[in-house]
Amino acid sequence: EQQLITGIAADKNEAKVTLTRVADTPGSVAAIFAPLAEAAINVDMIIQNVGRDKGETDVTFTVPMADLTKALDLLEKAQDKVGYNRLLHDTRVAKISAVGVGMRSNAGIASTMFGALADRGINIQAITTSEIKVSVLIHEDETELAVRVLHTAYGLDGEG
Amino acid sequence: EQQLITGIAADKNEAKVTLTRVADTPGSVAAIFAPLAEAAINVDMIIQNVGRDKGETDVTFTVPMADLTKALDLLEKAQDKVGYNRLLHDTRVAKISAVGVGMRSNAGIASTMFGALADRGINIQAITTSEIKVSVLIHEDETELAVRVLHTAYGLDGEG
Ligand SMILES: C[C@@H](O)[C@H](N)C(=O)O
Ligand SMILES: C[C@@H](O)[C@H](N)C(=O)O
Repeated sequence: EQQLITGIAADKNEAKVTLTRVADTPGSVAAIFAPLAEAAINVDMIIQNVGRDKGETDVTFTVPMADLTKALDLLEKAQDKVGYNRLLHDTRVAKISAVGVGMRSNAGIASTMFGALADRGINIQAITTSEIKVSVLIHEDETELAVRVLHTAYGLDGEG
Repeated sequence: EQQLITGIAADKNEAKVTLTRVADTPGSVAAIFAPLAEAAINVDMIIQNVGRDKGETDVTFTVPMADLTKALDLLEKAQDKVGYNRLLHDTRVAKISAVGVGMRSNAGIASTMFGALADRGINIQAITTSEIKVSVLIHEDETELAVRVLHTAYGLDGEG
């Protein structure tokens, strides 16, 4: 398991944007990302979970700090077209990623990351994964601690 | 934009599992994925969005069909330890991914995908992204249509 992870990446330069209570019907996320694409805004993580019974769900994404104001402005203007309840944002987040190969075959990679962060009381705000990466959003003040404990947990610093 | 996408992948062999109202405190997701890791269950997408004010949030992940029963059984047994409200699952989903390079710099990739699916009335159940990929969960009956419209939308079939 440990040899699957090649590195831990941290990025404090991203801001988190969340639109709450977006209609869970075709076209909603298209209406959110079309103005952002037209303005050539860099979008990194996009997270949407399955909606509950109310027919709506939240959508979160991250942008570089430099693009935040523009993104918020565009989405405020698009509120009627998109249909959301609140537009929230938070600049005090960090994206922490465990990067490796063959992640898909192993819940252990994710479990190691979540366990190591939990042991130090670091709260996970959001999660997204791909075959090569598990990424979480945490509070930016915990970045250094998170990177350190994950290096140890995955045996990247020789102490694992 | 179109040259950034190299392919469209579809996987109907995954089942979606959602735990609702998980406590948004350190340790919750560690308690969910530890038993799955111990049982060597393959977990693919993991999606958790930012919790709303109630201090809880839903967690969704996908597993191969073959692992579903085992995963549900483990999580039912862990309900007290994890602390969740309902354990939901759905086998009639498909994961559709637009794969390419340099995604991070471009909301356009996501916007193209969401727009193409919306135009055909395909509802997006969940979203997760990485630098090389945008993945969505849709109803499995729409798989072939989704793959076809996305090939066209990204110019992969020469018609784009
Ligand atoms: C919530 C959002 O993803 C919606 N289901 C859509 O397809 O646009
Ligand atoms: C919801 C879950 O991610 C929780 N915040 C945790 O850190 O485990």
